[in-house]
Amino acid sequence: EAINSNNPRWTKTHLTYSILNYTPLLPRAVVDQSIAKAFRVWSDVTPLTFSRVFDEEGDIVLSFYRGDHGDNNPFDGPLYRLAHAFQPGPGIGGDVHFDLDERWTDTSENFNLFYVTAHELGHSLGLTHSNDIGALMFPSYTWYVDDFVLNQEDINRIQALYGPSPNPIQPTGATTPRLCDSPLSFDAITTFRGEVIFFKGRFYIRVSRAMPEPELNLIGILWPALPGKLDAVYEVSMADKAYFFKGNRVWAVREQSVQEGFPTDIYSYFGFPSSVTHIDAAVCEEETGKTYFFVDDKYWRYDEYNKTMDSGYPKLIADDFPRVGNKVDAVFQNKGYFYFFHQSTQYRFNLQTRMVDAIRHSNTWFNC
Amino acid sequence: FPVFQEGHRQDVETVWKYLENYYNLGNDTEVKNLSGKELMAEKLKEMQQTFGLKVTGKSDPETLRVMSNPRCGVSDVTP
Repeated sequence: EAINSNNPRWTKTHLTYSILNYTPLLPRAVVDQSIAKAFRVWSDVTPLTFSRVFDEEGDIVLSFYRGDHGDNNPFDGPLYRLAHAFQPGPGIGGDVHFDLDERWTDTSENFNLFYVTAHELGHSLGLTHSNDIGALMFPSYTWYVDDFVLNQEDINRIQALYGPSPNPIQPTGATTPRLCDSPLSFDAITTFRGEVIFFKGRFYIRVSRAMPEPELNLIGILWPALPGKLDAVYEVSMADKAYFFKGNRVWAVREQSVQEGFPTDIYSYFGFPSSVTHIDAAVCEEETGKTYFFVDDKYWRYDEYNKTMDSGYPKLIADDFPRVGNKVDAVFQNKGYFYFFHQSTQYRFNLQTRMVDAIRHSNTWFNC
Repeated sequence: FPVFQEGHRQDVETVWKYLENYYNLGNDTEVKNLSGKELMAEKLKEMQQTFGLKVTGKSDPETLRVMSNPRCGVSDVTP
């Protein structure tokens, strides 16, 4: 595991921390809560415990500074350098410094204090940066969403230093998709302005003829307002719009912006009955303007021109899409085919013959 | 450095500073028997690998874009 040279680590498992000063941009209680929550990220996955001290200097001191603050690592005003921390040790060791000139928040607006603190505490405990873009220890600030989950790589690295959590139920973290190791399942897939975008957890995988290799990145980098772990996505290319689904909510997106009035619910916008609580997969057939919504073993059809549900639906998937199976994870259209995905298998469905004519592993699109 | 046009020189200075801050460029200049240009290319490749960029050893626009992202002040390589 990649850790600092000489493997600096704390030799005791109970550590104290103190907060020297505050940012004026957040209430003190919010700063306290953000920092306490950041410590819990690491105490949840190791035997380490942390408690705050008030009358003395803690092992880890957290403070806000502007510009040059005497540690040979000056801050630089708004943006760029956000914070830094020192590896475990006495004195300044383990301490965390925040740039007072940043706009610190407790929301998804830049820069979330909890998220940055959790990252810096990784250094305070002995971790270096990670080159896994999904890891908390990735050097760049990545988009923060409320449903933060520590990456498995972060867990493996911190446990290599301090051992596992004594908790009988071992925590598991999110993993960054590895495109070519083995066939993947997907949350959703859509065409998007001539490209194909696959969605998996917090990540998208973008496949374009202009790029030799697929691009893996966080959904929040492209669409900050969207949640992760989407259920379905489809593009209406004639309207240059894409719809993103999670639970009973839908977001309409053009380019990188969520359209006004969204997110909204699928009942009022599409006319689904209240028994439908989620959409598994969706695709708009470009030639007809008909959108197919797949929900469990059934499908609905929606007319993009009339903006109404077609009558006579839902129907059974198995009846009209033979060999596709009873459940669809994701689907998109490419030329004259629908490509259906379920678990690690894709089914190529010919729209002319209305038959599946090829079954392959799911990761054939990644030039592996 | 080769002669750069205005603007490009600023990019090179930005890249050099970034690599000094986060990839130990200044210290390694003395240790490794490489010219500044060679060392910069080597460090750029290291940086591009870390960030999942196309590894060119050159300060292409995508590399410059990533360098301008807000980030942690701790270096990406030890010490």
